[in-house]
Amino acid sequence: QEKQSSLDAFFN
Amino acid sequence: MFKAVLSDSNILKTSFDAISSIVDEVQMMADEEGLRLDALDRSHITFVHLELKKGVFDEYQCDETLKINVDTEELMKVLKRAKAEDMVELTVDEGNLIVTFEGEAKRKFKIRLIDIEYEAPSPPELEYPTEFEVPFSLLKDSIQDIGIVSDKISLQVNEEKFQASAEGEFGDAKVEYVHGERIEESARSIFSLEKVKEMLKADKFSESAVIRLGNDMPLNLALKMASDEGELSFLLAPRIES
Repeated sequence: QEKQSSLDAFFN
Repeated sequence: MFKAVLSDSNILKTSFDAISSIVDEVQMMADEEGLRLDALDRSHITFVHLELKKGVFDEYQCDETLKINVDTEELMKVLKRAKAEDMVELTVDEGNLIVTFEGEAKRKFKIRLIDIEYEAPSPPELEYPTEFEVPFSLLKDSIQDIGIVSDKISLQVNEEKFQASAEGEFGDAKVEYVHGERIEESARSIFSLEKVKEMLKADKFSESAVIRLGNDMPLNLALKMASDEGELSFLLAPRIES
C-alpha cells in the first residue's frame, strides 16, 4: 500500500 | 502605477479555477516583465506556478515591483462573473486589487489585499527522464475514466505509449495513448486522482499539456499558451509505497 508523499522531500 | 488589461477573460478565470482549488491565498508579483505567482498548498502536496508575461496582455503597465496578496476564493468569486466577451482590467489602490469587467456595462470589483508574511516559495529544479505532450482533453477524459474504478491514478510512459490506469476493488481501467515522441526510458508514478483533478480545472488555458514523469517523482504538468508568453504549471507529489 502506498501513501501520499510531500513535495518537501523533493525541494532540496 | 500598475494596470493590466486582458481581452481574453478565460485566461484568468481558468487559471484561478485551478489555483483557488489548490491554495487559499496567493502572492502575485507584478513587475515590468509581467505577472507571476508561485504557491504551495498547505499540505505541501501541490505546487503551482503561473506566469503571464506582458505580451499576454492587451495593455500592461507596471513601474515598480508589486506584491499583490489575495484570498484566491474571493478572487475566483469575482472572476466567475466575467463574461467571455468582457475585457478584464486589473489595477491596485491602497489595499485593494481592482478588477473591472468591460462589456455591455462596466462592472468594477474591489478585492481586499491580505497580509502574507512568508515569501513565495521557489519551485524545486528536478531532472526528469521523460517529457512528452498530450492533448489536454485526453488528460481530462482519462481522469473521468480512471475515476470510475479508483481514487488513485497511475501515470506511466514508455517508448511508445502514455498510459493512465488504476486497479480498483471492483474493477480496473486503462487509457493508452500513442505519444509519437522520442522517449528512451520508461517511467511510472502514482498520484491522487483528486489532486490531478484540481490541476485540470484550468481547461481553457491550453489545448495541450507537457508532462514530465519519473519513477516515484512528482508529476510536472505544464500548460503553455500558444504565444509562449503565458504558462501555468504544476508539481504534484506522488503516492509512494510505504
